[in-house]
Amino acid sequence: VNGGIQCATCTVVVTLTEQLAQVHNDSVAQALARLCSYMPQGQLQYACKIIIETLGPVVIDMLEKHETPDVICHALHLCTVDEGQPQCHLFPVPKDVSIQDRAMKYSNYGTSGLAWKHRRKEP
Amino acid sequence: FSVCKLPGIKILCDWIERIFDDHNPALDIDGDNFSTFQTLRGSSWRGKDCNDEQENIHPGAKPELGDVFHDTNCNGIYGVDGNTGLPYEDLYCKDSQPIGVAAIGDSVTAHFHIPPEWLEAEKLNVEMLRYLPFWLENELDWPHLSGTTGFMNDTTGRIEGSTDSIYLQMRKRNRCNHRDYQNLGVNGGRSGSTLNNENALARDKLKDNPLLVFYALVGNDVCNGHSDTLAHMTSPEEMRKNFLKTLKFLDAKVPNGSHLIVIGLADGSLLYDNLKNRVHPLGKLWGNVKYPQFYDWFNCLQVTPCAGWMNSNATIRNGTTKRARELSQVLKSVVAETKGKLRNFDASYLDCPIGPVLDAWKAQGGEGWQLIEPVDGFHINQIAHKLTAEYTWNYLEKNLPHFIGNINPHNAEIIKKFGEQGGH
Repeated sequence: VNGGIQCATCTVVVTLTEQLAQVHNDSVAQALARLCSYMPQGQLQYACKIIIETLGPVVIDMLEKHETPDVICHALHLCTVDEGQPQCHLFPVPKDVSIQDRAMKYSNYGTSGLAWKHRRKEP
Repeated sequence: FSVCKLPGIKILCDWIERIFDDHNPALDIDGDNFSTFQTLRGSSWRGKDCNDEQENIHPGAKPELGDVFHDTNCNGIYGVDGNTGLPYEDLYCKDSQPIGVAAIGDSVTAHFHIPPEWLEAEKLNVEMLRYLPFWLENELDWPHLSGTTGFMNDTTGRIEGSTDSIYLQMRKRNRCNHRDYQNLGVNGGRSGSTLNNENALARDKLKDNPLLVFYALVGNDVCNGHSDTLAHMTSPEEMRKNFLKTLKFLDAKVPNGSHLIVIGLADGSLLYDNLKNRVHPLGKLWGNVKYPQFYDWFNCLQVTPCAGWMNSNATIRNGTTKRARELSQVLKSVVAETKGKLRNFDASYLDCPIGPVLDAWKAQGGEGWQLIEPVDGFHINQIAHKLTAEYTWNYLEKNLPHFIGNINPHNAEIIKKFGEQGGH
C-alpha cells in the first residue's frame, strides 16, 4: 500500500543522493551521477542511468528547492496515499501543508518534459 | 508508474523475480541439486558439486566402490592407500558415521544482511558496492557465513565478525562430512510456505548419508506486514498441522538414522527494547531517523517484515510475543508426541538460542544492539550467528551427542593426506 517497496526504495535513494551531495560538496546532479558511478559496471549501472535520466530532473529540481525525500517520491508518484490509508513519511512532514499538496506543486512539470529540458541544458 | 516497466529495467526485474521464485540451484547441469556455481542457490547454499555431469556424484552421497577412482561424495577423499591396499574412504570414513547438515528455515537461517555502508553517504563508494550483484544473486542473504551452514569468513570486508557454524563443527568432528551442507532458508519462510520450500531438500533415502536437519522458523509465523498483524499470524492449530506435514515429509525423505532439531520461535520484543533509542544508518549523517520512526514508516507502507515486533506500540509487541510462545509450545508438544513414532529420524526441541545468547552477551558487558542487523533492525548479525552456532553446538555436545556422531580418529590423517579436501 501507499507505494510499498517502490516508495521505500525511492525515499532511501533520494535521501542518499541528498546526503552524498552534502558529504562531497556536490550539486544534486553530480551526486546522482556519483551514485550511478558507484554501481557495478553492466546491467546495474545501465539500469541506474536509465532511472536517473527519467526521474533525475525532478529529483534535482526538488532537492534544490529543499523538498524532503517524502515529498519528492510523492511527486514522482512512487509514493501514494491509498484510500483509507494514512500518509507515510520517514522525515518530519512539512508545516501547514500535507505531503501530497506539496508534491502537487510540481505536478505540472511532467517527468518527460523535465528530462527533455535537462538534456537540452546539459547534453 | 512502475520502474520495472522502463525499457532495459524490465529484463532485470524479470531476472530478479526468477531468482526469488526458484530456490533450487539455477546452474545445475546434471540435476542433482548441487552446483559448481557459487550464487543462485549454488555452493553458497549447498556443498559444491565436484562433478556437474553425473547425478550420482554430489556432496553427501554414499561412496561408490570406496571412491577408488572418483570422489563420488565430493568430500575430497578418494584413491587407495598403498600400504594397506584399502580405499581411503573405507579406511577413514566407512565406520565414522558421516552425517550432513541441512537447515530448513527463514531469513535468519539464510542470514539476511544489508551492509550498513550502503546507506551511509560518508562510507559509500565503488568498493562498497562491488558485491551488489553477488548479494542480489544470493537473494540478499549470506548463507555461506551463517550459523548453521556457514563455511568461510567474510572476504568482502563488509561484515564484522568471523564465522562459526554447525556445519563447520560437524566437519571438524569428522572430516568425512566435508561439503555436506544444505541451507534451505528462504526469506519470509513460515510453517505454511515451508511445506513448499522444503521440497528443495536434496537427499536420497538409500544412496545418501543421514542428515542432521534443523527446522528453524523463528519469526515469520507471527511476523507479517499487515496493519492488522495479529489477525494474519499462524494459529496454533495451523502450526500443528503444518509441522506434522513437515515431519511426514522428512520421514519419507531422509535416510534412516537422521536427526531433527526443532528450534522454537524467537522473542522479537528484544528488537525494539534494544534499538528504540538508536539512530538508523539512514539518519546517521543528520541524526534524524531513529528506529521507532523507521519501524513506523515501514509499517505505514506495509513493507515491514514484522509489524508485530517492529512497532512502537507495546500492546502489539506483547501480543506478538504471546503468539510466538504459543507456537513454540505447539512445536515442543508435537516433538514430544511423535517420539518413537518416526521411522527414519528422531527429533528434539530447542528453545530459540537468540534469547540466551543475548543475555550472555549483556552479562559480559555487551549491548543488545551490537547483535542486531543495523539496516533492517530485525535480523541477528554475524557476531550473533557465530554465538548462536556456538551455543547450539555446546547444547548438542552436552545433551544430544548421538545427533552429531563420533569424533573421527582419522581426522589428522585426512588433513595430512588431503589438505583442504578441495575446499568449498
